[in-house]
Amino acid sequence: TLSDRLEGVFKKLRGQGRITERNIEEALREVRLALLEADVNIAVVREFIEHVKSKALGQEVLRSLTPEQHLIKFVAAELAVVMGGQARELDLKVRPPVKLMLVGLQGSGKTTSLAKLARFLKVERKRRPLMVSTDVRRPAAMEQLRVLGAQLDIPVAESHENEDPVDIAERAVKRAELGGFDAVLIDTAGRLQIDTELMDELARLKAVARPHHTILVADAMTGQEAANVAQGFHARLQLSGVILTKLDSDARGGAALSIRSVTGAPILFAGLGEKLEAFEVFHPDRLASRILG
Amino acid sequence: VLGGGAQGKQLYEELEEALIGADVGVEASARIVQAVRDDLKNEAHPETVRAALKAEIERVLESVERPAADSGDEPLVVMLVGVNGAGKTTTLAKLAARFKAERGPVIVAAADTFRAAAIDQLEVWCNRVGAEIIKQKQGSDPAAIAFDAVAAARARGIKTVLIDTAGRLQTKSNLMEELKKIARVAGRNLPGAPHETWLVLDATTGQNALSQAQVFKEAVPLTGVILAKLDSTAKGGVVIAIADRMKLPVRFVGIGESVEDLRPFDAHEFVEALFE
Ligand SMILES: Nc1nc2c(ncn2[C@@H]2O[C@H](COP(=O)(O)OP(=O)(O)OP(=O)(O)O)[C@@H](O)[C@H]2O)c(=O)[nH]1
Ligand SMILES: Nc1nc2c(ncn2[C@@H]2O[C@H](COP(=O)(O)OP(=O)(O)OP(=O)(O)O)[C@@H](O)[C@H]2O)c(=O)[nH]1
Ligand SMILES: [Mg+2]
Ligand SMILES: [Mg+2]
Repeated sequence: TLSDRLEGVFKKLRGQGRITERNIEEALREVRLALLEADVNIAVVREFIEHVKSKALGQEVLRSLTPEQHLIKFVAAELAVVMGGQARELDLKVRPPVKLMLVGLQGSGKTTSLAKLARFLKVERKRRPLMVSTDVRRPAAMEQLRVLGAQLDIPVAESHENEDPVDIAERAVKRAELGGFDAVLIDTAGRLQIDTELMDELARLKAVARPHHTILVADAMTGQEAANVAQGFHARLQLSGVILTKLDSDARGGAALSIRSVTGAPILFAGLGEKLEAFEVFHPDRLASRILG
Repeated sequence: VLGGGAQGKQLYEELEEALIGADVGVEASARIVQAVRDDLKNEAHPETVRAALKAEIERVLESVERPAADSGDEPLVVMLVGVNGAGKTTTLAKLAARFKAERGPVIVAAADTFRAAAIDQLEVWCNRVGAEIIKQKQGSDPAAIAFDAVAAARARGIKTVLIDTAGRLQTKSNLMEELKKIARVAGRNLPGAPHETWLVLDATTGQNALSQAQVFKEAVPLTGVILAKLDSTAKGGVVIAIADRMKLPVRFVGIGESVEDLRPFDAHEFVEALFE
């Protein structure tokens, strides 16, 4: 663990005489390694280590009897702050229906998370959500959402694979506005952030449907590219939040720090399993200690 | 000439960072760079160093390549496994099209009986590529479907069986047990089956891929990896450590969502792309 490695570093440093500011560098090198092993993007790691160093932590650590513990607590606290401090509320205080659009890479967990979020809104926030799939590409994507809607007894708006995704979304929003739904959740097809045509489609979808929330659904086990992917979606769409899925894996989840660091968007929810109940409000401090390992 | 001075050190550091940025991993990147450094004894032009590094990675990847299993007169049974959303079902469709062209009719076992519309999804693909699907309703025993598919292929002289399985995290021991059972039961019908079991890895996955390979290999006899979504900006560097530590070859790479977006793995091409 990082704790053991830092202990080793400080033992060696004490053996060399008093601990100085300069040999905190060695301790921070261990932190850097831990973050890289946790899949945090290398440029994000560089920035974070600089940030930690500049907070003049040397002083307090030097005076501590257990500097490795002090450093870890400090770094974990800094990580939690960078990741958004406390758990963030999804802002639903808009004139209904609140509209949410989920976007992200192929297979990240959008369709499942959309159903989970709809269930959360219904059960935990007493809303009447309407779900809609604009995925005209993936075989049986619309059927997948229909099956989930049936499991949850949550309505799914009409959609056909030969339609324009924008028309599908527009019709669903209209139905929500007329039919007493106070939330519309829009599922989109997975796509690469470098696919110009599909990113244009998403931008058009956003311009017409005008969602209050554009949420990136990202897989917690994503590696170095999490930073570029998030950056790509954010630049085109202005993300308002993130859902991190598959946190029930043993992936360290460094992607969360990369995503948060490059977009500033809050991580709102964590996907913790394949069942629709496996969904909770995201806690930055918990993930911070998991990332450090 | 670099020598061991600051300039040389900086080049090696930059190369190590490039590898880390490609998801090769901290430990594997350091090891590879050190191996090249020892070999060149700190006396080389940047171009020579870069070429040596590429050659070393290529060597690691090629050293574990081996031909696919030969099932003799029996059908070749291939099972696809991997974590949720990695690209198994889509990859299976691509493989079905390829095997059909190379070996004749293909039977597909729809052994993901859990996820919403999983069977529907596979059925659309089978219709598109002209492969026959063996399925039962959602919730039925995946091992039974695998068994039926192998039995059907043997009864009708069909040369290829492809088994789709549900996505599962390697941390879920009950799901890993289920996977063991699917493989075991397939082998009960045809000893030696599944002859090939390929782990489908999402190229955007980070270091967890290594743990996936390790734990899946404990459950079933993995014989290779398929790297899907390599058309993304991710480089898939995780396969290097997987090759080095687990001796698992990359069989194919997925480079898109259409049925033709599958290539046999080419180590040289892969390494070139790693440094782009
Ligand atoms: N273990 C686990 N599996 C999850 C989680 N969220 C989603 N999944 C699974 O991940 C797989 C992919 O989920 P989907 O919802 O189909 O992903 P998607 O982003 O909609 O995929 P595309 O539409 O093809 O881009 C499915 O097997 C889901 O059951 C999670 O939090 N934990
Ligand atoms: N860009 C790209 N997308 C891919 C590739 N392979 C699969 N996909 C997409 O990834 C998503 C998930 O693919 P699936 O085949 O459903 O993945 P899976 O592993 O079967 O998922 P589960 O059964 O839910 O675990 C789909 O949107 C696919 O179109 C690829 O090589 N490139
Ligand atoms: Mg989907
Ligand atoms: Mg599948």
